[in-house]
Amino acid sequence: KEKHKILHRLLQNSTSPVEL
Amino acid sequence: DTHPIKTNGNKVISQLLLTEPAPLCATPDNSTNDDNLKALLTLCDLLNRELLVMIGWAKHIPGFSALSLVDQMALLQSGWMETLVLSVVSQSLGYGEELVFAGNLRLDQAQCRASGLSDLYTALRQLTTKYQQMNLSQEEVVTLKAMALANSDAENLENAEAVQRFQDGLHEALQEYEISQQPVELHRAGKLLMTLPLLRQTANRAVDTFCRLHLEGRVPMHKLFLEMLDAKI
Repeated sequence: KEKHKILHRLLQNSTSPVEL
Repeated sequence: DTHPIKTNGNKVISQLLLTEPAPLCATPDNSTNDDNLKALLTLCDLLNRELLVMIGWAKHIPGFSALSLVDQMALLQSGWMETLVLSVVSQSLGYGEELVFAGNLRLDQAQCRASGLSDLYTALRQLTTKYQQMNLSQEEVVTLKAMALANSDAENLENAEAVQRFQDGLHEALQEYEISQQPVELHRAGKLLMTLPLLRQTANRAVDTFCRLHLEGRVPMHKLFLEMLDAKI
């Protein structure tokens, strides 16, 4: 999970993804 | 959302049509005068943004958000390239020999070859030709995209039964849609499912291509794109 932290964070966010 | 929505009575497919993201535009990279490198840089930037949009889109596929976070991640990590490939292929339908990555990023065979994308061009053209011959509808495109994600054969699922139910829901929607079409084309749903092996093969070629580009070090890739590539190797 640590390795795939951007995906993890994007899926947890209910709002639109902002981080590229 | 400016897409025209055709009502076909199928709730799942109507929802998929509604949540289908509007096509993105490429942002031409002006950091180089080398046209071939410029095409690659522009493409990698576009695909990274496509990925971001896709993750947002996945959350709206009926049944996806009911899965555990671990299983959502697993499906996306194994199926993302198939979904991206289907987006490019569906945009390229009806465009002859060009690959349409965006309305303002269309590459023909010569441009792909010059940019080191020959293998990708050949693979994507084979799939595009197949879907062109089948005269794929927009309903079928969106359902296949969702199915590619649901059917991505992710390993280490937390709840395989829940993923199976997710797949079943999409399969049922496709069958219901095909039965509602006039004239009914016998075996249409089966024919569509039989294109999935070629989709998987094409996506694997695409992963190989982008891994090679990354290893060559000519094209800097965005963090999310690298993270997803890393999950495939």
